[in-house]
Amino acid sequence: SSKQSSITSFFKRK
Amino acid sequence: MFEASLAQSAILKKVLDAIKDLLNEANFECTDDGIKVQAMDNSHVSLVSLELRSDGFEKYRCDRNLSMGVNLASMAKIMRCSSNSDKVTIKAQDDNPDKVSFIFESSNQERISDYEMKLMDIDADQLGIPDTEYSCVVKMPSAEFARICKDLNQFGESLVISCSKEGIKFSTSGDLGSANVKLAQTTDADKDDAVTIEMRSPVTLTFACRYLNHFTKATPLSSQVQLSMSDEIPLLVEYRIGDMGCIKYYLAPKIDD
Repeated sequence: SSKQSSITSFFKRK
Repeated sequence: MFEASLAQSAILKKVLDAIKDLLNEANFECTDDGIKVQAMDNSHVSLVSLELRSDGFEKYRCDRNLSMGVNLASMAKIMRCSSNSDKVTIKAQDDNPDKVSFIFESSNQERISDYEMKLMDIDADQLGIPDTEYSCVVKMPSAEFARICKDLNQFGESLVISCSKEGIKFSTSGDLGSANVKLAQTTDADKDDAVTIEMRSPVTLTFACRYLNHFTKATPLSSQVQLSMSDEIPLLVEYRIGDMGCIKYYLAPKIDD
């Protein structure tokens, strides 16, 4: 099965 | 003083309808260049980046940079009080305002209404979105994309998008069974119902349908939608807003365990 990743693991907080 | 006018309220109504179900609140960053909004949905799976450039407004004045914390459901309620053909003016004092006014003027000047909305303090982080050379960029009719996301969501929660030079394929499966929609690249690239694919290398990605069905709320804004994909990074779904801006939705992929 596939797990939902989070957008914050791709776009870093400024 | 911040003051921005649009000749037609319709475009702003569509913008609010495009984000109000995905986001609860967001900071509207107003500068000389225009209005920018960037916010994640509550589950931090998707990110919306909206830009309305100042030169697309009938009148635009922003004496000092201004950030307005907006409850989007409230703003959508106010926008729904306007008629599509009304002129809309947004006004706020620029020294840390706690409210913003919306003035709607009917085209025959016989009806002027104004609504004042309280602003909120929203301490949301801004995220850095890296510039990306995508492996596949697909342009297709926005109504077609909305139809596929809606239809296939009945068969499964996840949508597999695979793109090659032949075309783009949307697949799903679930208890009911499975479904596939394949779109071939069209020959006549400049028609509105064209499907065009710029491919550097083939990709296959899996996404949660429910977020895609939030993104397609932006369909009334543009007859075309652009999907940008590379393996293992967020999908970018982009709708142009007339010639004044665009709304970009980023969706984190589902990764096989």
